[in-house]
Amino acid sequence: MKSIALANQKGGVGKTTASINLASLWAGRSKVLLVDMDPQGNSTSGVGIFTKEVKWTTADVLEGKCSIREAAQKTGFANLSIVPAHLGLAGLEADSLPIHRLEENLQQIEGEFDFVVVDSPPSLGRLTLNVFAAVERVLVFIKAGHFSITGLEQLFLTVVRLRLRNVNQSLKVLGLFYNEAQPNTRLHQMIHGALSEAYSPLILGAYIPRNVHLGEAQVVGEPINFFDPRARGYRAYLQLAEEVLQKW
Amino acid sequence: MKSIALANQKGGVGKTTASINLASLWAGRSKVLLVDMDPQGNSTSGVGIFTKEVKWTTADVLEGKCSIREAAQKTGFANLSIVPAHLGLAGLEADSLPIHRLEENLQQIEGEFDFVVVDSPPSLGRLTLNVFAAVERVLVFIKAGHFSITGLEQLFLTVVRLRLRNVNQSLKVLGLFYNEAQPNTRLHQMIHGALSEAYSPLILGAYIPRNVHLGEAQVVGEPINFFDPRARGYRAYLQLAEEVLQKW
Ligand SMILES: Nc1ncnc2c1ncn2[C@@H]1O[C@H](COP(=O)(O)OP(=O)(O)OP(=O)(O)O)[C@@H](O)[C@H]1O
Ligand SMILES: Nc1ncnc2c1ncn2[C@@H]1O[C@H](COP(=O)(O)OP(=O)(O)OP(=O)(O)O)[C@@H](O)[C@H]1O
Ligand SMILES: [Mg+2]
Ligand SMILES: [Mg+2]
Repeated sequence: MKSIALANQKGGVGKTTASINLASLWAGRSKVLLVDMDPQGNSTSGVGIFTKEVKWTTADVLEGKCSIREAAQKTGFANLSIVPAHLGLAGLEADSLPIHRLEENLQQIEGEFDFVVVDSPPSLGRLTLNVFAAVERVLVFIKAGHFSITGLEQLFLTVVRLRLRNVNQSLKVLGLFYNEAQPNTRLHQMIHGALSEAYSPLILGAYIPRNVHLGEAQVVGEPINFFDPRARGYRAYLQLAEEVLQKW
Repeated sequence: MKSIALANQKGGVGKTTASINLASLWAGRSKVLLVDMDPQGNSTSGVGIFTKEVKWTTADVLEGKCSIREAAQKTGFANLSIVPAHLGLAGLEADSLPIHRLEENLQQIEGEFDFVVVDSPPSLGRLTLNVFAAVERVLVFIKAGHFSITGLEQLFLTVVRLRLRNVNQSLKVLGLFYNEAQPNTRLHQMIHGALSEAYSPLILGAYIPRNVHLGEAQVVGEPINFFDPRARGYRAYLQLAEEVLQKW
């Protein structure tokens, strides 16, 4: 069972959009579980699950009120299940949440899914630490902007610290990935130049252009491969889904 | 002393960019204090303040290690001071932070500044509650996307709850404001249609277009009026700065 988290404590870089679309593309050939670890519940509403249809949430799983198997519910998309999030999850951001809770739960369903994709909140708090303790790969989404860079150092420090403290020996940053990329602008080239110095081997070749259909798909609660397979955003996510598997 | 917070728990909508640019524009005629309440410290680096130049931070003020007057430091821009943030602020997100801490500190400097502009983190946790308890106006930045809408209800509920619990009687949402707006797209029109039903009188007329110079300015640590006063983004922020004062 491959497990990957989309992470970046910088807000609005595309973590949720990527979680939904990568999970849905991999669900074409495999069984995929999407875990929404963001109290905003954007992955949950992004695949068309609304609050009244939710029985158990990620918070219930982390608090031990139910098993992850019970909380995982089918979506309207074949082979794609989700553990939905709800605002109550924000209450678990406090330091009392044991760091291995998500990991313990994922171990119980080892082999029942081929992929687990985890969408994380825009912070490096207790919820994200739980995510990093539970997965084997982290994909870092970046929107080319100054603040993406200042946050990356902190993100990498967090990953290294978790490895050093033996919290998760197999945790590896799979790669950095540009979203809403405009490679021809001076800003993008400035940012890319700065990032290449420190992270060059990790920067993936593929990137996702700005594409309004990606946003439209979320209004109707569908992944892009269902909403509009002709969209530029769809083709870019196909490339990303392939490259991530190659670099695993 | 007028006080305003830029808020939206949705990440990456433009809170920091707006905090810096509005503070800088108002500093043209008034004395302005920018308070960075986001542990990412993006407002701090966005006005060119780097970690080694920082003596006291927002966390020190909230923990009572120094007064806000001691922590407020001059920036390279006339009449603009900042209380800088540092990652350590994330540790205060826990429930033990008394809700009136920031308010008590701002009261000590009543009259020493004409404006206080507060940049908040992408969450509705303890830090943002401290912000809402301390300011009189909230400006909600929105990036036209599905997830902006789902989060707004929660934001308004939080504001109403603080008023009902007598935490801050003068707290008012000044308005909703579109950032990186593309008014001619179907997505923008869909989102605007949905938002108008619920929030119509609050939606401001002016909006900020997508403008790469706004991102470039942050790489060099300057507000847009210093970096490039010919930029489209600058003119849009001038309009916003005026409209906010009119609607105060
Ligand atoms: N390539 C793209 N082109 C156009 N719009 C995009 C693209 N990627 C993401 N978006 C839009 O940008 C907004 C932010 O994306 P998203 O919500 O996925 O980011 P996030 O990192 O999950 O945010 P948060 O930090 O709040 O969890 C959404 O409205 C989404 O529809
Ligand atoms: N109108 C705009 N045009 C182009 N780029 C913009 C615009 N507004 C903001 N940006 C860029 O978008 C990114 C997100 O903006 P910003 O950091 O201000 O959002 P935020 O809401 O403060 O994010 P966070 O939730 O992480 O605190 C930044 O890289 C910024 O430079
Ligand atoms: Mg998200
Ligand atoms: Mg910010």
